[in-house]
Amino acid sequence: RTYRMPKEVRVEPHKFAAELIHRL
Amino acid sequence: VASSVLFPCKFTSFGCGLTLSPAEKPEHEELCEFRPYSCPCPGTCCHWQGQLNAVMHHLTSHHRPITTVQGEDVIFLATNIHITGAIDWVMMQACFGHHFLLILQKMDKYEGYRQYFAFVQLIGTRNEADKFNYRMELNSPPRRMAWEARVRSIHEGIAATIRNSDCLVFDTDIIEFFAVSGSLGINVTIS
Repeated sequence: RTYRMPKEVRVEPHKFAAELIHRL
Repeated sequence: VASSVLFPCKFTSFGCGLTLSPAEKPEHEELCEFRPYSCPCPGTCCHWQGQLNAVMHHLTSHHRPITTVQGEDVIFLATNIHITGAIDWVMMQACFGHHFLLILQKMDKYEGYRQYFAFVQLIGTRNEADKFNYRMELNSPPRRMAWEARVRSIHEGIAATIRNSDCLVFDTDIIEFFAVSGSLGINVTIS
């Protein structure tokens, strides 16, 4: 049985727009 | 008189053939499969709407590049996890012939208390999304925290998912158990 390590992906942060916060 | 008359769904021009009473109409229109899709990119004020088959083109041509990886298992490594303010981290996972959006959002609830919400959305219809589950796991032996749920469609939006905490939710204290050098690895499996 072979086990494949899942690929690691670096994801950078992104600042929200204020409008979205108000909608939530 | 109006309550005895059937009115067409407001998405008639998009292909919906239903007629409904005034009482049924708002609820149907909220869930109507013919309702145009909104832009699924979180953290933007994009007002784009269109058909499902145009969503991918819109995302790739009008928004910041979103990293896409192939496979059912990935490790979503969110960097700079302690950055202040309302933040999102987004990537795309491609498997089973579909594209899935992996979203992590952080909200500062009050001074010093932050909440994180992580979930998966299918770029597809609700019926297609019903066929998939996802599992998200934070792992730092001996501690482990996991969440399993049905994949949501981008047609359902993200506001209700976050408002109802219908996703992997954790806070400032929990994250300290799992973050390493300011990055948080989330194992994501779609099945």
